[in-house]
Amino acid sequence: MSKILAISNQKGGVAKTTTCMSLGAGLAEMQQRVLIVDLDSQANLTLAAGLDDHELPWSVVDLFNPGDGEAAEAQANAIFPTGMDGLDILPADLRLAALERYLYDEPGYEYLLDKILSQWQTTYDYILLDCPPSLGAITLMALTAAQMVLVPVQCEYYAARGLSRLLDIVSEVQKRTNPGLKYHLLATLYDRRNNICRTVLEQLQTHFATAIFETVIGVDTRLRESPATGEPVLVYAPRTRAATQYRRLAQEVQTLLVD
Amino acid sequence: MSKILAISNQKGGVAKTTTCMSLGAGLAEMQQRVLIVDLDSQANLTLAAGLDDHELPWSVVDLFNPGDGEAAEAQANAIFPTGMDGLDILPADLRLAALERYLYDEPGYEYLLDKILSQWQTTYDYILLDCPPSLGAITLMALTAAQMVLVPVQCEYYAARGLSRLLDIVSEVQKRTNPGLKYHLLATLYDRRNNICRTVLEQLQTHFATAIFETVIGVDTRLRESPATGEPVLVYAPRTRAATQYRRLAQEVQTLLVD
Ligand SMILES: Nc1ncnc2c1ncn2[C@@H]1O[C@H](COP(=O)(O)OP(=O)(O)OP(=O)(O)O)[C@@H](O)[C@H]1O
Ligand SMILES: Nc1ncnc2c1ncn2[C@@H]1O[C@H](COP(=O)(O)OP(=O)(O)OP(=O)(O)O)[C@@H](O)[C@H]1O
Ligand SMILES: [Mg+2]
Ligand SMILES: [Mg+2]
Repeated sequence: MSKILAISNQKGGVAKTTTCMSLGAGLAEMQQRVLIVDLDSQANLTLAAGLDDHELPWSVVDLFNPGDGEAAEAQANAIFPTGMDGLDILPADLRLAALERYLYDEPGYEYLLDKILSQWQTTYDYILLDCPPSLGAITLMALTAAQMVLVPVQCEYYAARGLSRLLDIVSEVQKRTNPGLKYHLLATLYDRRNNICRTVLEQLQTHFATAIFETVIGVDTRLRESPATGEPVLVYAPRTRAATQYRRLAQEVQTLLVD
Repeated sequence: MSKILAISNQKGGVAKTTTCMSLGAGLAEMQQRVLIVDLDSQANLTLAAGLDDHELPWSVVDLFNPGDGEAAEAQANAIFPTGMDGLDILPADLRLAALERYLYDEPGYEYLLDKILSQWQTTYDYILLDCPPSLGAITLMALTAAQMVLVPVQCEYYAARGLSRLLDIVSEVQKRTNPGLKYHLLATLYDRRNNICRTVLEQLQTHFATAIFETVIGVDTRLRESPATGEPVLVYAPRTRAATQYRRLAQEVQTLLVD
């Protein structure tokens, strides 16, 4: 059974995509078979994996409303290798934005992604879902399919306020469509020279003591550079601080999600 | 007639809210009467202006589907002062997310915001619209109401790729609902020590030569701190580099939008 992890926060630019890519690579380095799924119509994860979202013959969208003959074909072809062994990607394209609007009219749409991913339950040890910066139908599907939601939180003023909103949604999902959903915060873009950062981190560690990763991801310009190379930072710059931190995170995730 | 400026980019965390607040303050300092409008259900602009989105009796949402008696009351009460002379705010609250879903079923919804704002056309010289990190119905309304869209762009790999998508939407809006819409890019979170930043900025300045502001907003930790004070950085730390840069931007905007 794959362990499914959603990576979500409606606050923009907090390193959701960077975490999905880097954590995926960290788990693959530990010989885990990993699928990363791009659920954002911006297709940043697809880009970071070296693919071109304008040129793809298939994407995650084709799995949602396949015509009869297409279902089998889409499922067989929508997964692509990344430059790294053990790390595959189910990419996104523009059509994802239109899909979200059509989902609202489908009763029970929350379970659609879980059904689609179930066909790869024995192929992958981990499936990581990169969510868009919103709390719409796409994110609700991801939260319904996941055992855990990893919430990247930048240590800044807005971030702490936005959390209560996201955690309200998580408890909605626990009540309605996924009682087993857990959440865990990850402090990202941490700059130890900045007072606000230090204060917010301390508040988060006190307030969420049992639901926050010990690993803190510091600011590291290598993480800004790696998307342009189409490689995860663990491959592009394996000995930098960020690569080490994401390896440590991968170990924490493995311990936390053990059966 | 108010000049209406939308501040939009679907990429998250590129300083849309920070620019709306700081540019608004810069224009107010030049004796312009300015209204900033929070169109993001995260309500970060509302927070940055020192208001609490959970406690507000009225917000922008009440202007969209007022019950009969409420319309006049909402319009009379939904605008709040900020701590700065000449700068008012029309705040957001959570209900904005649900509003977006209901708009899709309303034919001609794109024009609703323009109609609502027209009642303040002679009250304010400038109306600045802070958009959410998405290209849904709320952003389409803002682009339909605006004379210009200011696109904050962080000098990073994903940002340059996301631009073509946003500019496609802008040309859609120009064809369908707002032929006079112009756009102008603003480089934000610029870090001159970072190679990627320098390269992306040069590419943007070459590629968009006539549609990019000369002012570049550098990374400045004062901008991270000011939201917690409920004051614009021009008030909180008036002599920092960021405050000076946003004042220069306000002058460029005035020149560009002159009748
Ligand atoms: N630890 C870090 N240090 C420095 N830069 C980082 C770090 N993590 C991410 N970044 C950079 O910050 C920017 C935002 O990260 P990213 O795009 O992963 O965030 P996101 O939450 O996925 O954004 P969106 O809300 O648009 O989906 C990117 O340019 C990325 O390269
Ligand atoms: N020039 C700057 N220097 C340093 N920090 C900045 C600068 N501009 C903005 N910030 C900080 O970066 C973070 C993101 O900015 P902001 O929230 O304004 O972006 P946004 O585009 O509105 O995000 P969202 O997509 O979530 O609406 C905030 O913590 C803000 O304080
Ligand atoms: Mg992302
Ligand atoms: Mg914002």
